[in-house]
Amino acid sequence: MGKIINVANQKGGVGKTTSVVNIGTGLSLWEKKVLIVDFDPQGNTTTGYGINIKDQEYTVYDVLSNSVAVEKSIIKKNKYLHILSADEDLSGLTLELANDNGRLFYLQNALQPIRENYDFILIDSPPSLNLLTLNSIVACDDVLIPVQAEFYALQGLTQLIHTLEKVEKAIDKKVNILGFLVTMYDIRTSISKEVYAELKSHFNGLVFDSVIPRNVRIAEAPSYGESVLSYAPSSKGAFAYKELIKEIVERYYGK
Amino acid sequence: MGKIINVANQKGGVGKTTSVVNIGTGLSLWEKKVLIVDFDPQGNTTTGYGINIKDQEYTVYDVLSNSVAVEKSIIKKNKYLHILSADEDLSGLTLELANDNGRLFYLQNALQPIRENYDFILIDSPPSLNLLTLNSIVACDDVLIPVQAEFYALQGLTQLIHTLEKVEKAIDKKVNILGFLVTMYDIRTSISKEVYAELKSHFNGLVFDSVIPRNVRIAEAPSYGESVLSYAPSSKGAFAYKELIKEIVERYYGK
Ligand SMILES: Nc1ncnc2c1ncn2[C@@H]1O[C@H](COP(=O)(O)OP(=O)(O)OP(=O)(O)O)[C@@H](O)[C@H]1O
Ligand SMILES: Nc1ncnc2c1ncn2[C@@H]1O[C@H](COP(=O)(O)OP(=O)(O)OP(=O)(O)O)[C@@H](O)[C@H]1O
Ligand SMILES: [Mg+2]
Ligand SMILES: [Mg+2]
Repeated sequence: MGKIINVANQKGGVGKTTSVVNIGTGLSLWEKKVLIVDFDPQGNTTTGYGINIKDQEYTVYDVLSNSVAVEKSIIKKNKYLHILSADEDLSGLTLELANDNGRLFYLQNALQPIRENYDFILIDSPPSLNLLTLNSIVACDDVLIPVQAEFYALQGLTQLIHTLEKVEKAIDKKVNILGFLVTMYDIRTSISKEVYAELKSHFNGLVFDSVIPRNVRIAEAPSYGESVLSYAPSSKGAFAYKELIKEIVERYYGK
Repeated sequence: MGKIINVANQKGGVGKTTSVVNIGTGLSLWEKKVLIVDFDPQGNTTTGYGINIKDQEYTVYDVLSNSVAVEKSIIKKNKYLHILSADEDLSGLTLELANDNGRLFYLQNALQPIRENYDFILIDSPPSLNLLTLNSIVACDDVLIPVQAEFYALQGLTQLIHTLEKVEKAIDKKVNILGFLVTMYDIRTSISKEVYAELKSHFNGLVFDSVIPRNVRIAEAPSYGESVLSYAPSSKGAFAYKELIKEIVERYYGK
């Protein structure tokens, strides 16, 4: 199968890392083989899995910049869940590759040889539309776009769609939007309802039915290096991510 | 006076834009002359002031890239509050200036001639440590760092401090941290208390006494193009930002 899903949105703090960790772990609990790629120099996904970056010999930066074999850099959490970690060195890539004609294809080239070892590869992108995010857009099959249920969230979507279209023209390949995921939805506030309604009216069929509520268990889980599915399995947050995973699996494998 | 404060943190969604809008408007209500510089291609500060970017002839991009006079690009909201807007063109600057030796000084050079017209200039930086944020660090006197009271928030601070130190060496100038501002603090959650305690233990005297609570009025205000101070003056959010502004004014003008 080897489907590569890029979780991206240049708006900051919308739940990209949180979604990669919870969807990735969820799929592995359903016995899908999953590779998580932390592609943000902040390294939040790496920490979210309780990995101490100082213990890692190689990160995704070494794979792309120093041609270290990707197999040597992968951390095997268990049989179904592997992680390619990141640290601040990754931010050096943007300048290093600035004048390289093949700069858009570094991540794609690194993942191609191993993609058939996995059912899903999830990429956590940084909050920007720089060379790193362009690499993750080129490397993926589908883009999953988390949208926080708040005012500023809708504004950036046009820029993101523009960027996807620009990449499509530049590399002559279709970039597919898997869906828009509404996050941090608060049923008590009118702003959440308005943003959701606006998103549905603009992108209708592309909006996931599952909505992720604002839920403190989701925010607490990473401090224990866990996903909310194992940290608080009966919480509203865990339930919502489970429903979302069902939707994602149905999109790929059919009902 | 002409103090330039850069509100920066590469972690996304921590309240940079929200703090620039509410501190900036607050200072102008105290009859300080304020220039707000939106330096994020997302243009959230511009929208937060209800400005329709399509109506603007010039933005900060035109000032830096096409040498349009900064006076021509400034939007005068009222006598005490002026705004230099931004749009997605700004993201082109990073590539355009990549090989320019003076690339770190573009924003500083644009603001120098007008800084004495204002008591405060506030810069809203994007969620990254790219050329735009390096420009805003070089251009400012002080950096104000919003820190969300959540797990991932502390992780990025070391990278940010590293970057400030690197800039100091590169341009041989002291970069001063005005303070760390705790945002979206939720008294009901232990994670907020833990992050606050951790921040105090690391940076003690540099943490503002005022803490901004998570408050729905703060999130609603930008959809009306207002600051929380005018949108919901008796809310907990407005009270907290007023307390913060008192602290900032005391730091600059004395008690
Ligand atoms: N549904 C939710 N309910 C409550 N808190 C959440 C939820 N989703 C994410 N969070 C918290 O909100 C913050 C932002 O989420 P996260 O870091 O995943 O966003 P991001 O888009 O990856 O940010 P960045 O743009 O910096 O990469 C984190 O502290 C996270 O724990
Ligand atoms: N104290 C608060 N209480 C509730 N909501 C808040 C608070 N501060 C900010 N918000 C909301 O949280 C979201 C993120 O805030 P904001 O956009 O200001 O962060 P930012 O750091 O500028 O994000 P970016 O990294 O994308 O530039 C916004 O929807 C904003 O309205
Ligand atoms: Mg993230
Ligand atoms: Mg912002």
